[in-house]
Amino acid sequence: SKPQDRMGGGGGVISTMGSMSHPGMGSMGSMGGGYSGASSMAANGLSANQNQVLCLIKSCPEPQGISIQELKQKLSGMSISVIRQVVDFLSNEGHIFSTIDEDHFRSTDND
Amino acid sequence: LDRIAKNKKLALERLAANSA
Repeated sequence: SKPQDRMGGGGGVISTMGSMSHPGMGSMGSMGGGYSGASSMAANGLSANQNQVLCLIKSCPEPQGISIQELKQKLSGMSISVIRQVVDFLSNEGHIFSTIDEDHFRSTDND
Repeated sequence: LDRIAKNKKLALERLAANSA
């Protein structure tokens, strides 16, 4: 016979770890893991800047890729040096690669 | 261009290494 006093015992656990819901992050299902919940992070663990750059590179139709200058134009709030850091990171990760020269980049997952 | 193909191959290898 267990006393069923489930209510109130143990003193108010007030934590902020509520919502376990990550509503439809859609698109890339295979990645999973490592989602830490920081607001500047997307599902794939990249920062907002990194995602924007990756997104632009992915959306570029040119066979030689998109240039740093074009990225800079489209991301007017981002400086060249930040963009360079980002493409550097992304190419280290293998998401993108430089094409005709070190100023042009393409994504690995758009053929 | 050969360089593009080569870099792409490298990148794909990196990607594979990273996701492994």
